[in-house]
Amino acid sequence: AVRISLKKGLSIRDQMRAAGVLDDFLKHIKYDPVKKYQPSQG
Amino acid sequence: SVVREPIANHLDSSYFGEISIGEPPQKFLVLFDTGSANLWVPSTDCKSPACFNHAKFQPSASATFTPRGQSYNVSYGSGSVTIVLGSDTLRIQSITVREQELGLSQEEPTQPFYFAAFDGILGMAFPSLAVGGTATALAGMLEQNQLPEPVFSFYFSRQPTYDYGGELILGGVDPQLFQGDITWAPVTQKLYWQVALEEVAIGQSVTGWCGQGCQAIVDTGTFLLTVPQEYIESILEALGAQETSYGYAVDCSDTQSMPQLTFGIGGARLALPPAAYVLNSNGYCTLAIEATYLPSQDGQPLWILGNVFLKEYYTVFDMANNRVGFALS
Repeated sequence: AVRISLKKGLSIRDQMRAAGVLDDFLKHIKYDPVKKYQPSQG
Repeated sequence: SVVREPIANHLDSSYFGEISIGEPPQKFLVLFDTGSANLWVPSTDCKSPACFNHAKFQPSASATFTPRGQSYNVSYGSGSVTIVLGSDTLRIQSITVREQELGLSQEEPTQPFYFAAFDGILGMAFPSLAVGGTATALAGMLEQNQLPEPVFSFYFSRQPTYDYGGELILGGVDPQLFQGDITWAPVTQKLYWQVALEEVAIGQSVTGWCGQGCQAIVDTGTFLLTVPQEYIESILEALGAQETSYGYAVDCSDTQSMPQLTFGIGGARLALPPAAYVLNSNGYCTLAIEATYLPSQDGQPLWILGNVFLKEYYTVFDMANNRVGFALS
């Protein structure tokens, strides 16, 4: 088997917060983690 | 076709590893994501800011690249990434997949990807989820006999550092990385690595929320533990959390005495201690929990077991028997 070491970077959320753009970004999307799983739409 | 995959879902993801594509190999850092099924990386054609600070694939520099031409719009909720399909040699250490289909982003307007520590995504969900019906990297590995066993497993460190957040093992299981037996649960819907959640308990009391059944998606591309919105208030109350602009805040000094959360999966009870679900950021403690608003496709409450859960449980994805295994890591 092949072992891939995973790095753990700062999350995008932390990076955007540090850049001061997170709140504004999240205001503009209706954030729901489940949207990721919506079936493909044709 | 368009797959709704909100960029926000990757807002918290930050575990990534190295792959290479093409001949000579061009290297990329990718998120290994069991919650999606496409392999895609930025390309030199992409002029969006999000591509500026990421590695970009140069098709003309690869002797083995074949353009496929089709273009797809992979929607990320707040924006969309336009990818053009092609195929080339994919390498992950000693694994080589020839003519692996992949997406090359042409335009990546979504702001968060500008901040991502990774360049692209290697999806590890089922082929039926892949935009454009492209063959997944895992299917390519199986077809080209690149894996000794048709399984892969994830270990996420409880004390991650930049250089070591955990391990992905392609083609096997490492007994060094877990203790006790593996509890297996069958996949209930072959799109995602989705299993039945039989019950949820807070401390000693069983909540009864899954009396009519619940579903849980095991997703390495989601950081938090996500809870159906109808239960979030009850959980916050049971855990003594307050909603703030930074999330669900708790008193750090209470962490030790907070109840464990227990998930009934595959006939076993998988406990999540407060040390696992409370994030302490410079003395400010929040719950590593967030709400979901949409049910699973069969209408049952849908939970997402993200990295927060996967740090406690070494997880095995069995592609031959379509089942997920959990063992205390």
